Amino acid sequence: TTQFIPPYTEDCRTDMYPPKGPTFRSTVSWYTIDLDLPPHKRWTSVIKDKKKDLDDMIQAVRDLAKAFVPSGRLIELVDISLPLMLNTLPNPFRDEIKGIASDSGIPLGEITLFNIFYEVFTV
Amino acid sequence: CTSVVAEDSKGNLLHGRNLDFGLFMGWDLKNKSWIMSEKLKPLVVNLDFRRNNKTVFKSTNFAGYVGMLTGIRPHLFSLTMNERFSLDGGYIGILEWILGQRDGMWMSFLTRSVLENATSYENARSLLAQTKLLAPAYFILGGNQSGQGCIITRSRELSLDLLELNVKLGRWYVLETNYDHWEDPFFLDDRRTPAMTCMNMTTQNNISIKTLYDVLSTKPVLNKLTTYTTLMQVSNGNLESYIRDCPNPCMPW
Repeated sequence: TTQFIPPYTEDCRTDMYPPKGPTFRSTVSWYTIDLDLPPHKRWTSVIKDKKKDLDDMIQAVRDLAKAFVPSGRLIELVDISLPLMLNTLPNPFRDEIKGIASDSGIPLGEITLFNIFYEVFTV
Repeated sequence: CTSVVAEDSKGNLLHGRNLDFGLFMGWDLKNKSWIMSEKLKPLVVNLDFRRNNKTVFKSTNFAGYVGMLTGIRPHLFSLTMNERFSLDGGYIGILEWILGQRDGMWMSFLTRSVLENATSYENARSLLAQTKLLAPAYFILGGNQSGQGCIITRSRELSLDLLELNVKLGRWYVLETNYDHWEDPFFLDDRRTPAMTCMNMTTQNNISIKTLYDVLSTKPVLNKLTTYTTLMQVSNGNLESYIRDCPNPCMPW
């Protein structure tokens, strides 16, 4: 009965593996990242496949930013200031991020924001 | 997030994690889910990082994110990180970085650098404990030999605590959610107690990739923020991951 009362603590699950049923959505695809390639070319095959999903996620970030600042100034600030900060990041990360922005067509500042999400959201 | 490193009765090290992300980043009333968590799920990829056509490390990651949150260096160590919330958080580190104080490292860049360059479990532990960071974090590290598993609790500057496996003391697993292990978790977000209850019920004799997945599938360890589950075994270099859903009723975090 406790599983119907928050925090919905269940009896310990058993026989869930191999993954199946309503808690399992899908398996995960494999990609190779060739570290011998120049950093800006390493992510091209991943981004080629995931461009639309990446765009959808970034759009959700834009929508969230607009909910807080309806004028759109927050995203403008991201697009203007974060590319400047990107140039201070160490390589190969800097060039990989630039390559991802170039391959996806998503503004550099927004891809940079995604890559520093952790530091932004630890408060 | 919930991360576990466990040692089975034969001395094999197993490492599992649920990655939870997207709290307060938009709630979808219709689907009763977090917007950001749902948008991240299609971006989950497994990556095989190769040099000279040989695997250096493997990772579960988000497409477009160059840092690492989950990874394995086959036959050497496995590594996950969990978010550590603090008022002295990453935004202060970012501000310092902008103002020109750049002696700290971005968290996910450090984990990637460790996965790419560390030559042993001890080397990885030392780098994760000693490198100055821009944001606090928990690093959960597993090795390839009995006793090699630990939780490193980090502030931006210091390693605050190191909790290691100690089978002789009965500590055959270490488990981290998003709270310092020496303090009680926030009462509205206690995933530690159910996870530890299930680990204790499983017992060391029965722990395996299969039963670790069972533990990570039990609510509220599995919750609306859970994006993926990854299971790793350093001895055979295996990494497998699964995109997750948490059907109602399910905790939002």
